Amino acid sequence: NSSFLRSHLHASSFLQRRLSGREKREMQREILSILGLPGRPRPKASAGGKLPSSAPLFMLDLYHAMAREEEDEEEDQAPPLGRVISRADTVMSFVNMVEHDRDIFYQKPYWKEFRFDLTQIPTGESVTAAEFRIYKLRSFTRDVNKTLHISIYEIMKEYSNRESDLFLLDLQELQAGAEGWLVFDVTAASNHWLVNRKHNLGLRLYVETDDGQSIDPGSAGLLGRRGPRSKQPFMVTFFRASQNPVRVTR
Amino acid sequence: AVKQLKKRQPKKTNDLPHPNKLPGIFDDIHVSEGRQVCRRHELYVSFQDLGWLDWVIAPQGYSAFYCEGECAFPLDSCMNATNHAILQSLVHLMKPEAVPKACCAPTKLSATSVLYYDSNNNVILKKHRNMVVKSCGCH
Repeated sequence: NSSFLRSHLHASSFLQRRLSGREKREMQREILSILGLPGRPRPKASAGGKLPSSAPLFMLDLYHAMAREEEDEEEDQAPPLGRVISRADTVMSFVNMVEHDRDIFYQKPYWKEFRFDLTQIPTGESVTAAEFRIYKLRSFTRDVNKTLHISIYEIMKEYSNRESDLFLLDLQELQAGAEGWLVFDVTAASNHWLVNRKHNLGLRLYVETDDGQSIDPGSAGLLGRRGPRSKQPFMVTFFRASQNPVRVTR
Repeated sequence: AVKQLKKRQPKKTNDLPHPNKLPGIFDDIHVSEGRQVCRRHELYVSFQDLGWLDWVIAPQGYSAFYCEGECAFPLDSCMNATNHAILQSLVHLMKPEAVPKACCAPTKLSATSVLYYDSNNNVILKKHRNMVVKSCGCH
């Protein structure tokens, strides 16, 4: 059928034609605009020449889980993911920018501080949840059956002559011998930081025993910036679009 | 009204037996009198070809489906058309100046996600709802 061939050839030549430089740039601009980006991001390679990997690995797992959920939805199966993840339009992971330790070389109480830059958050979206994730190794220095109380605080105000004002965000109890990722709910802190960005003084983590004795987080097995790249602490924030994005006519 | 013997009707749906949603570079091709009927086309956008794999983590590319073709009466038996589109196509035949043809447009959309680095090495997973055309039809 000549009309069939004509239409088929027309479509094939359209699809196989190479894009000119200008068309390619226009297509790149169009896709960046859909992603809500002003330009192409330029991620910086870290000192070792490789990017930090714990957050990307976690996010890649999340990407695959979301893709599976989308396929399941098409087949009318129940969504396997939690409500927060299923309803999220954007999920962002934040690399730890600063880490301060008050370890065994200082006086008690011991703590670890982390800071995340939330200035690049998407506009027109609201935070539905935020998590701080930190990896814990088995603690070999103490009784593995001993209970540890790990608490995470938002630093509200810092003083030069006295202890900082803190706000308790989340608390977990686990055995010293436990190993794996610990997840703390830091939604309240991320909401404060989004409302007032200069109030972002970071998070502080304490470890205590049942009898209230302070323990150095490092010796309790909690890994910081000096840990392996795949086990470095990071923060994840879930966003939901407050309204449908208005697309500019192009 | 005359009461007729009722036959058990199948569940009412706009999805006809063979919805036009086959994957591939071309979906099912229907050509009627030299005109291409409404169907789904694929235009694959490769992030690799765009040189973006330094910041786009996944996917490697994106199937940008679109709907194109004519909604001319009689509508193809395989076509995913609304009842209104069938009526509109008929009325268009009678009054082509007053009533336009039904439009070839997506009948089903699904979400897609993109995972990428920003300039601060943060990782962003963005879900775009109603982004991928799953099937086309006459509206």
